[in-house]
Amino acid sequence: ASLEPGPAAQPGGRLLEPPRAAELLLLLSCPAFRSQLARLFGSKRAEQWRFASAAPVEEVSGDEEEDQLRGLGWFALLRVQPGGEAKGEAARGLAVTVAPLGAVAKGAPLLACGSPFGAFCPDIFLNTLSRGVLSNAAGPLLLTDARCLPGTEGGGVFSARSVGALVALVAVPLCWKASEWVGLTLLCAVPPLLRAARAALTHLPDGAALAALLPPEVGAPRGLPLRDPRPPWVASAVLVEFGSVWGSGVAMAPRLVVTCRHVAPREAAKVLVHSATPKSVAIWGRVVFATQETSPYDIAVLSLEEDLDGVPMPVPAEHFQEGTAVSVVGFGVFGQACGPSVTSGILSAVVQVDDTPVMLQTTCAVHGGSSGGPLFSSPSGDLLGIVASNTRDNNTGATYPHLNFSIPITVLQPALQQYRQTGDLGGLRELDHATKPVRVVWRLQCPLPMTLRSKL
Amino acid sequence: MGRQWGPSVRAAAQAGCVVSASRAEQPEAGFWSCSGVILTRSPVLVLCHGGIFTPFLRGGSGALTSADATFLPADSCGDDLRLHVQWGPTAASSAGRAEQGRPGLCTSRC
Repeated sequence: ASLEPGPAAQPGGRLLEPPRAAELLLLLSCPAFRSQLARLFGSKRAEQWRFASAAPVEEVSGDEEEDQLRGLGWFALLRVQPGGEAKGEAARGLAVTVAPLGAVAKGAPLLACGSPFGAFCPDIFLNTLSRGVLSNAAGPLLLTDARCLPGTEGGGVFSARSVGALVALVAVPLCWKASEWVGLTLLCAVPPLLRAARAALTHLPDGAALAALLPPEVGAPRGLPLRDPRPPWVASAVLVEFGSVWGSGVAMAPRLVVTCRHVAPREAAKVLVHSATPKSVAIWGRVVFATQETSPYDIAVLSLEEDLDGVPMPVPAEHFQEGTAVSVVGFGVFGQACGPSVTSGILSAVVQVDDTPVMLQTTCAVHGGSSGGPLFSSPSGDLLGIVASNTRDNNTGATYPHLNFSIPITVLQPALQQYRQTGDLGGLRELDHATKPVRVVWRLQCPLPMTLRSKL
Repeated sequence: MGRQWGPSVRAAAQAGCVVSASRAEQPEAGFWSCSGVILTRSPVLVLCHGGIFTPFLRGGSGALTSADATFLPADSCGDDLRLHVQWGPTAASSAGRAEQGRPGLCTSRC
């Protein structure tokens, strides 16, 4: 996702209408949004999450921070004073169409439009665009990996498909979890806000007329379906629970899941695998294989006691193209509190040894809890690899979600095929004997004393 | 940005705006601002973030905490609240330039 000036950009700054005086009609809130906010970010976790807020930056006490958390879910309906419209402008009614809640699927592209730093230099920053996908949804609380900066709170987020309908407003542009920048933006879906506005406007003298003007939730004007087809590959991501540890995994066959060794390290141990789509199920399984700690390939293979019914099985890729649009699906950030999150980016590097890909890097946002999850090619849906880690600088403690490392599926596929067809683990055991050049490539993964360590 | 983004880029550019809130008696205190979306053109109704109104709430931010409140009336904010909305050019309108912002922000050379 990147910030790009909108089409109206002129050399030497944007042309702007002069500022127009406005009046506050209502302050609006969506209780469902705020309860999801409190569920996912509130209570004892509050101390882990930090948010950029629209209020001037000042030291806040714990209580004020709790207040700030609750205040995050408030929006305002304004009326601009008449006068100053350009000729002909008055004749135009709706400025936007609004997508119904739930109309946009996880993984579908979104476009955020906001003005970093608000009204501070609008000739430079007005309506700056940022692209991403719908990463997750919990009721009206939506998440996108489109990058937004302070000042874009309240900016619109639009569906990228045919009608460009308004989907949500930016609620919290930046959030940090335990001082790690998450790279996800919190959004509030617009339909519940407009419903709250219509109900509240009845309390104002001319409220009914104003309520009638508000944009309704519509499909595409020409009857085209608005709902994005959900990319099938989102459903193959599963959550793997091993004792008190959890991570992500990918279903390769109805009873075969691949994850990371550091998620399920002990062979023969029992694990519980959760799948959310097509329905929420939890199935017991066993670790049939896990690479050694010393292996550069951080991989474990799970055999389930029942089929994962209805879960689409991914098609393993055979080639990799740097620059390809990719998506990562995993249970990072929210774990079991939400279904899997989708983040998007590009395949930023394919590292090879003797012309064989042994490491993939992407610009997707990858967080703790995502390891073991699938990396897909967005255009084809093919499975490219298994996410193993993001990057952490042990000197500063900073984590870089958008620089992460995956194991190419081509490294695993022959051995997985052999195991599926014959039950023979021989091919998988070979992963413990990777050549020295491969170890060198993955050296940041292994725990070395006093050097940079990269692990989720 | 590619054909698939055409309608949403147009919609965003047409609907995007910035909202600033300041105190009538203390313009020198500066302003709070955020982004917003123009919902309708006539009258111009705008939806924006509520965070910039917190400093103006008569009852302080505590007024925002009741869990099931869905709205607060306009008079929850003090009378000294002044609001301005600014947007880009819309069809056929001519527009002037914004005054220059304060030099508090600069692009840092890498």
